[in-house]
Amino acid sequence: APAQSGAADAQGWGPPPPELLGPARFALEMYNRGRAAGTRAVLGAVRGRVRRAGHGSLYSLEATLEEPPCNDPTVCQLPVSRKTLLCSFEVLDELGKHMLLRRDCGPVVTKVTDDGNEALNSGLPLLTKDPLSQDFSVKMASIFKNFVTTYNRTYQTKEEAQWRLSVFASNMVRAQKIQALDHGTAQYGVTKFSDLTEEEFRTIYLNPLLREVPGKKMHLAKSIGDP
Amino acid sequence: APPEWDWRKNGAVTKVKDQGMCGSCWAFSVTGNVEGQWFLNRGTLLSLSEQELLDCDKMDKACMGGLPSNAYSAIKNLGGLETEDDYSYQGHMQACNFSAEKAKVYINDSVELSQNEQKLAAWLAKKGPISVAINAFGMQFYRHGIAHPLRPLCSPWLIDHAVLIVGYGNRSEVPFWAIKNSWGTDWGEKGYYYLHRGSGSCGVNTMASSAVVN
Repeated sequence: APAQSGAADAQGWGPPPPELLGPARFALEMYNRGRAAGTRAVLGAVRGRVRRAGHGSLYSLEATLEEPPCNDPTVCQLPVSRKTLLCSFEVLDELGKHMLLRRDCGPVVTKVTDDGNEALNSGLPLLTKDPLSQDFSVKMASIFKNFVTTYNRTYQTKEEAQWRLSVFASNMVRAQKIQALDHGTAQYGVTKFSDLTEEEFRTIYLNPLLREVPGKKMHLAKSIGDP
Repeated sequence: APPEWDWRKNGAVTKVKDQGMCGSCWAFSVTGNVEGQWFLNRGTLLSLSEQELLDCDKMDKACMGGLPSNAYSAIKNLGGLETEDDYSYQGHMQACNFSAEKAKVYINDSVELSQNEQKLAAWLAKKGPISVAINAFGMQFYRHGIAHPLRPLCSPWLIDHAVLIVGYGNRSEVPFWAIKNSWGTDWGEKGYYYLHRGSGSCGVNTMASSAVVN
């Protein structure tokens, strides 16, 4: 079913629109599963859209989660300051029953730097005091700049640049996972599609008809060498 | 089958093309196969039109996707394919502008090929490049090398991308299929994707087909 317009299709960030509240809370519940009280993340801003299909609805959500600070060595090996994560979730709601289909989270920063390069830096945890994540974001920003130069990317607004940087960063993590799970000799990493979400890539470049629709029946070719 | 084969070295493959922001992989896979069949059966390598299929193949859905078996049928019914130059690629669907007089190639039939990868290799070496459809898992970030994703991640049941096998061989004893993609030369190995051969990787053996040119 086409996506509903209106509240469920809210593009701006803000408190969850009523229709997205249920699935957003379910996603947060799944995220916090197994955590003790006081260590659970809190839901921040939510945006997203819903697609109706049959008896169910597929929610594609983007949410910020506030991770609490952690100084208890029994809980976290290194002290972690308060951290904001940018997450994307896909939640299927069928007859009132929720199912989490996908979860991707990565660090973001919520304050803007004053070094004049706001668009690219503000999407990364540059401002956190955590030296590890600072190093991470400096590297990521430089890789992203190379990507923008190599593939001649242009983004209309600062917000889009920020969004694409966060997509790029989470795609780098995805590429590493795919790399780890490939037992051939392939190398995965930055390509010209690295600033697209998985959903955008799938929708624009791939061809779901191939598995959904049986094509015309063809007769079987004779094998080579078959008399 | 010979231990390795590469139709790019035997003149049966045109340059890598770019489908742009359009789900028209099916058209590129089929034109690539017909280009090979026309070269091997009629002796001329022509670059053929995908736009004609986008516009005139009413069984398929242009940028929303399509099936090679439908496309072969459409080519037969239309009366052939024009060249890329005569009917150039736009990357989105337009009104059908095909004219039979301009068709440079025709096909007589199309066949489904075996799912046995050894038989596929033998068929390819003798008969030409093969249209296949695969699960595109990992291809968004593929840079080079022989891909061999874990089977659960690259299920042969979730086929979503049509491409063209142009050769096969071994690299450091790892068997591969050499696959011509349609995402331009600035993706993968100059536009080519190398996928593990012999393990049904990503469903590469599930939808192999070819046109027949008498």
